[in-house]
Amino acid sequence: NAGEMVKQAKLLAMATSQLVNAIKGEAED
Amino acid sequence: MPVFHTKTIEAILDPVAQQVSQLVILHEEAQDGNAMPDLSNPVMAVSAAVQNLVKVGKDTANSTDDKILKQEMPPAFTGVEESSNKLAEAAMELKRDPYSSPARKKLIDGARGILSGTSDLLLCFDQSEVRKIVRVAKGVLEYLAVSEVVECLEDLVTFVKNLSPGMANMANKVTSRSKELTHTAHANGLINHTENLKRTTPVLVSSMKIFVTVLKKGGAGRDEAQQNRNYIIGCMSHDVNEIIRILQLTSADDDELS
Repeated sequence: NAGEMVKQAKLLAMATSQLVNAIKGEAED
Repeated sequence: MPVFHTKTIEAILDPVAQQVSQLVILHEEAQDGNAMPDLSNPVMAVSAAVQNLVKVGKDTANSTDDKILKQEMPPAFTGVEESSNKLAEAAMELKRDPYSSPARKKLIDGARGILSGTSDLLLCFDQSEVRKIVRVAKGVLEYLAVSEVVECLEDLVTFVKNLSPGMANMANKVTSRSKELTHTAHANGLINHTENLKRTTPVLVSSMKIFVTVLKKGGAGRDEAQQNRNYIIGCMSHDVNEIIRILQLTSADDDELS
């Protein structure tokens, strides 16, 4: 389960990163 | 910027934490005044990832024997789920009004909440792993106390046969743990106390052998031999107790290790 928790946390971090980029992309335009 | 307790957690969350910090700065400097694009897709991706993480977390909480982990995980689930809901609400509000300031604030709060909630969840799990190492260390501590009842060579052989694998197991686990910590003082503390134990284990065996030999030869010098052995047990017990204490520290406890 440790490996699966870390994997899902990484996927969430990636999704959050893409969301933040989408928000920032607008802000930096 | 948050301080992450382990290198695994840091590697996962630090890049996002930096991005969120930049976002907060942009928001505070009011540089995010343009119309917000439709965020439905990235917000849905976050929501799906949160659901997957929570599902794995719940499976873990259901299958573990660790009562503390069972207790501590649900609030962390709530934290990430509420933040995910906040992001969804913000995205809907921004779809209606792409300039909405409260919705932008909600977005940032949601992103921060995802970050801290994921950190809390990983930390809960990490602390459960720490408790497993602590159990091994407490086993060594209990076994060290047994050394005081060893009075013959046969018992000494049995004692050493049992102590050696227990001590090696603990040393391996503690050394691996020290490599995982981001806090250098905590990591060094674990390494130093483990090295002390590796050095003093043969000294303990030697002192026990002297004590057993003294008894066999009639008992002259018994008190000195016993005091010497007990002193070494005391030193080793101190090292194991310090390992247990340091293992349980988090990065927030910087001042604890003086």
